[in-house]
This record gives sequence, C-alpha cells and structure tokens, in this order.
Amino acid sequence: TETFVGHQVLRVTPQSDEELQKVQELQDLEHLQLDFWLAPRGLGLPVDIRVPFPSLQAVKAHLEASGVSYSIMIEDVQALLDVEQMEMLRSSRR
Amino acid sequence: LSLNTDTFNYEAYHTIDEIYSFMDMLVAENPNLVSKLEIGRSTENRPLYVLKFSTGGTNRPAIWIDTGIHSREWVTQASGVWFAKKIVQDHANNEGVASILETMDIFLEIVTNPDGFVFTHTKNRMWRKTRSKNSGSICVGVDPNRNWDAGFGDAGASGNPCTETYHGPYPNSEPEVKSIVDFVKSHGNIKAFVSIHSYSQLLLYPYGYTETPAPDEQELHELSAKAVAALTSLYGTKYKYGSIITTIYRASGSTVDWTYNQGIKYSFTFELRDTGRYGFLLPAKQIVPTAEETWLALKVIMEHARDHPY
Repeated sequence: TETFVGHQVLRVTPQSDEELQKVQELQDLEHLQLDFWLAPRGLGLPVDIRVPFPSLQAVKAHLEASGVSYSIMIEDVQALLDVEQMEMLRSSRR
Repeated sequence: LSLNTDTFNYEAYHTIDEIYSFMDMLVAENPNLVSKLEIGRSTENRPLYVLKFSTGGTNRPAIWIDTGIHSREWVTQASGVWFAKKIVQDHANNEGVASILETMDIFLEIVTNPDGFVFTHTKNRMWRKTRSKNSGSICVGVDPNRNWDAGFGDAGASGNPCTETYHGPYPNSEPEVKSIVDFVKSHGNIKAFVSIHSYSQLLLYPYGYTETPAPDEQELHELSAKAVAALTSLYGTKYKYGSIITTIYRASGSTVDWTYNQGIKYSFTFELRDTGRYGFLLPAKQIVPTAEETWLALKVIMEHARDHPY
C-alpha cells in the first residue's frame, strides 16, 4: 500500500498573473510528482497541491523565491488517512 | 455487515463489497421499485451496476445520476448510497421524488469506476483514474472524465498517460465510459444526466471544451441558481455555478458535454464538499450532511426535467 507519510497539501491562491504562472510552472516539473487536487484556474482561485515529502523543500523554495504565499491545508496526509482507516474499521465492527 | 438497508451505516465510508451488498439488499427489500442492471464490465472485469428505480411503464423518460467516476472522491459514492435509500424512502412515504417516479425512471450508478475504487481501498487512496494499461507507458489509467467523445483530445486534457487528466488513446476507450455511452444511446429517452464529483462546491453545465455557450445556457443557468439556492438553504454551504469552461477551466472530453451533445438538455456535473480543508479526505461525519444538501439540488433539477418535457 502506498503511504503518504510526510506528504502535505499546500494551498496557493494566485493574486497576479506572475503568481499564476509560477504555480503553473510547477505542473511541468514532473520529477516532483505533484498531485494537483485543484488545478490552477485563475486569479483568486485556490490551487491545492499534494506534495510528496521529498519534494516539499523544492516546492516551497520555488514558491517563496517567487514571493508566492501559500498555506498548509493538510499537514500530514497519512495522519488523515490513518484516521479515516480507523473510522472505517470502527464502523464495520459496529 | 448490516442485515438490511435500515441498519446500514450511512455515516461511514464503505468498501465496494459492502456497497454492492447494500445494493442487493435494497433490491431485495423493494422488488417492485428497484432493480439492478449490469451495464458492462470494467477493465479488471468488475460488474458495472446501475440501480433502476421505476414504478412501471416501458422506456419512460429517465434521469441518470452517477457517482464515483473519479475513484478517490469517496464522498460521492457514499452520497450515492444515501440517495438510493432516500429514493426508496420518498416512494414509501409518498413524498419528495415520489411524484417524479410516477412518470419518470431514475438510474443511479453508485460506483462508476470500480477498479479505481478498489485501488483506493487497497493500494493508493489518492487514485483518480481507471486502471487500464497504456501501451508503451509504465503509467496506468485514463481519466474517465476526459474520455468522452466531446472535443476529445483537445486542449483541456493531457496526452501523457502519466498525468491525472490523460484522455486515453481514443474516445470511449474505457469500458466504464463505453458502457454508459451504450446504455444512454440504447435507452434513448434520458432527459436529465447528473455526474457527481468532489470537491470545490460547484454546479456546472456544458460546455467545458468550447467557449461557445450551450444553446440552452440561459435555462441551465437559471435552473442552476434554483438548485444551488435549495442546496444552500439546508446548511448554508456556498456553491458557485456556471458553465464548466467559465467557472473552472477548459476541460475536453468530459461526461456532460457528451450527454448534452446527445440531446440531454439537463446535463449537469456537481463538485461536492468541501472547499479545501480536507479535500478528498472529507471526514465521514460529513457524508450525510453532504448528501442531504446535494439531494435538495438534485430534486430541483429532477422536478424541472419532469415539468419541462422536451
């Protein structure tokens, strides 16, 4: 089973064309193995990116270097998955 | 496992076996209303089941609802289960959609992408696509919402099998898509088609592959406004609505663009909760509220389809 330990979901809300372009550039960086939960859509609209742990530093550096602010929507994806799994087990036992 | 659909836990996520077992129970409990059709088989040979809700008649005008075409969007399959039970309850109590069932049938495909759904439970919770092999690539799967014959392969889908929006080698290459295409064509009397996704709280209508407005745009827009108002009335959940291309982005080969081009005027796609706190990992306690509010919007669309025959 693929684990998502240390993966984070970052939220970026581009406020200018430059910021939008910086986020779009990430889509082309295939080696980072980013998963765009919400793809870039336009100015003021959130972009949610699941970032594998090994790519976190590179992605954050890319955004920070360009002055693009972001927030961490999900701190550790695996932690949420564990909760989900536990709830399912509890529910099936019930 | 629950023994009947009254004791089934609607506030939890379930495996495919549990959902298929739920469907069998629902059919067994309501033989005069619900039947289960197998419209095809998936890439990995899983049955593609559709629940038919009908009070009789032959080839009545019908409403189609599908959930779970993107397998990781678990709140959609879970909502589909809730919808199925709700239709039965409304019929029994002669309320809600009971009046719709007097003249129309409802078809509900709860697990539209079963291979992907099983994969999300066993190997990769974040899997979105089908599980078909791609010749010449190590990457697996096609985005079943880019695989329809409506602007297929144009901008708004990817030709790279390793991306999440890979459109596939040709239109309807995915059996999960082809089975619905064949069903819709052979039925010939589907009047409303609603495909349900998550997340981002949107109600969308065609088109996604072109900026040309749909000929019925004004009516679809007004109907969307009513549906969204009904949805929001329950818990205050905020939705946006509009055409796919103007509200989110260009998307080619999508489901409802194809259905609309087939003459199904009331073609819509939903994006359910949330707006980004949990994404695809929506807590199970939000399943029922999500389904309840969505149902109000669905009912508006279904009633409009009933009251505006074409």
